Amino acid sequence: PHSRGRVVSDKISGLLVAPEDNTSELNSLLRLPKGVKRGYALLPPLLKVLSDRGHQNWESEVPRLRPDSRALRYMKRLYKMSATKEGIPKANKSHLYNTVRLFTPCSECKHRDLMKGDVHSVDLLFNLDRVTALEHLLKSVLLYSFDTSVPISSSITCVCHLSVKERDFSSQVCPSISHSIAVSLHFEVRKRKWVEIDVTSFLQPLIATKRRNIHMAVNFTCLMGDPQQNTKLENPINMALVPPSLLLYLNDTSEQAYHRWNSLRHRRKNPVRPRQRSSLLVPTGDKENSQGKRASRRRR
Amino acid sequence: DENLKEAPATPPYNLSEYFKQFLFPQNECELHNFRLSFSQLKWDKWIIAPHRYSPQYCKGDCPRVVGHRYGSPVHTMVQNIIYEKLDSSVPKPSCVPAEYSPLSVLTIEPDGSIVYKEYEDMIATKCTCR
Repeated sequence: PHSRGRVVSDKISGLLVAPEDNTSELNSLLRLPKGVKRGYALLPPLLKVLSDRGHQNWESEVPRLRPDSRALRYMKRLYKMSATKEGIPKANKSHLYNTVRLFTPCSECKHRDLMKGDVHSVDLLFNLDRVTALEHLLKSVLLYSFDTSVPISSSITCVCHLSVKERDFSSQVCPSISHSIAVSLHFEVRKRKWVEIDVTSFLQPLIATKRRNIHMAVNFTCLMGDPQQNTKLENPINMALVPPSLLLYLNDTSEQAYHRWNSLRHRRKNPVRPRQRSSLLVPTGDKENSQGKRASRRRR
Repeated sequence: DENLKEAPATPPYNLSEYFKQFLFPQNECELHNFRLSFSQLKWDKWIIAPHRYSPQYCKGDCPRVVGHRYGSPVHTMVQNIIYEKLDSSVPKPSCVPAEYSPLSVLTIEPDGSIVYKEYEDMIATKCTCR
């Protein structure tokens, strides 16, 4: 049983999670030989997850949030840019990530600021339970989608104030602000449905410490006009902003994830080996001789 | 001779094809196509993309002299000799995948978050005898 446990590939991807009607079928595949508790302990962790989840019925699990349709549209577009129709990852050297996770905020308490105009600030809580220990952060982005049906002049300027809230468990007061940044953006909405705000350096310390919940306050103000042409930034746009999603570009270092650099290295390891020129092996004393030979060979 | 008598008079240029059938088994070990759609498995509720997936598979008999054709190690021929001459309970070499390519998958997680993932070794691209 021990060696048989080794034969089972540990490369079965997380893909083979049991949906509702294949549970029995998948279970029979994953069912361990009778009384092989020891064997179970030897199975790669992934197979344990599969055989456990094999008992859960996809539908009967706790009701889950349906993904936001805008977020789904964005991820489908990201998929089309990253893989072919058949699902083969494109050999795009610029993208080192092999995992991209999009989280929509669990809860947000929207409160309009009393200031003039539409200062849109929300409290957002992102739950990052799905990020595994082997997934390392490469880049994180707040993703705003604009409702472009609203007639807006071509260019607008937005300022985004971000602050992360630490829940101070010692005292009952509301969470304190641990650190904040302000990001100013200028862009043309007509051409863009999405605005990405890079918050990598801002969130890096939290995600590096495997923080499960990230609580942040986002204050996002957009005004008409272009500061470069020093047109007076006036009459803030009354724009319905959808709470942003959090996008994490990750490098999954687990075995079943695809590692581009690995395949590149693999190709480098077995190149079509160039034929060794004999002259390289000639000791230096005969250098002139070999050069003479080489010249005559080249002439030939 | 019987074969030649029975065999139709083949034009000379087809001779190599004709003799090939004696050199290698009819259903030689090779890569076979297989396409599935996640809707057949009823997984399309949580696997958004790709819609179709071609894992392919390897099937066929391994010829006795597998060396250069399949990149098989010498052990494969030793195993074949053991099977033929010493102990037929030792299995003949099997036709298995030798190389794979990755697959990108877009799925919805139980918590409603969406994940794009690239998995290693999801599509067989080459077969070998081992």
